[in-house]
Amino acid sequence: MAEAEGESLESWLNKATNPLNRQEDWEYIIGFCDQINKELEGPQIAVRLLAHKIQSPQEWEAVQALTVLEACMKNCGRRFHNEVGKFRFLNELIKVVSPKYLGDRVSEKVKTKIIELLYSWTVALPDESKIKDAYYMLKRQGIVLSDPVIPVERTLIPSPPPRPKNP
Amino acid sequence: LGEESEERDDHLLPM
Repeated sequence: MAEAEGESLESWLNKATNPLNRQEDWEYIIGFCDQINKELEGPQIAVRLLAHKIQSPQEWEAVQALTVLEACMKNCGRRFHNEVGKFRFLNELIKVVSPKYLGDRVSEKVKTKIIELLYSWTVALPDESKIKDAYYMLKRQGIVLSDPVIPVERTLIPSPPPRPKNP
Repeated sequence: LGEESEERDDHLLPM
């Protein structure tokens, strides 16, 4: 696809989170993930761009950005996990769910998805201690009342065992 | 050194 040559992280993310998308567009989501893996500073730049989109006043743009974030956590490896596991990025998620910051203006759908993601990472990435600190702070503040139930297929497991075809 | 100072500057949002 010659058209994809020269695409930047920003242009991939703009396409992947375009509010005019009728559904999540996995070609652009995976294009963004691949671009992160190609660039030396990919993860650092990507989390900054993602934080901005996640704070969008347009619900659909924010929801798509969270899907992109989830896909990056699955496809971009430890370099990306390390960036997400910094308070610099986690604080941007906290702002969205906290009523002291943007929480009162953000839809429940976006807030629920952020809390689900944070919780799933505390389980899947126990070494990223700042993610736990952030999640338990939200619990102490009463912003998270109980741990969400995460469907097995949405948990962050690097290589889930294949299902038997004909048991 | 760069990483260490980044670590020191990385704080949880005050609530």
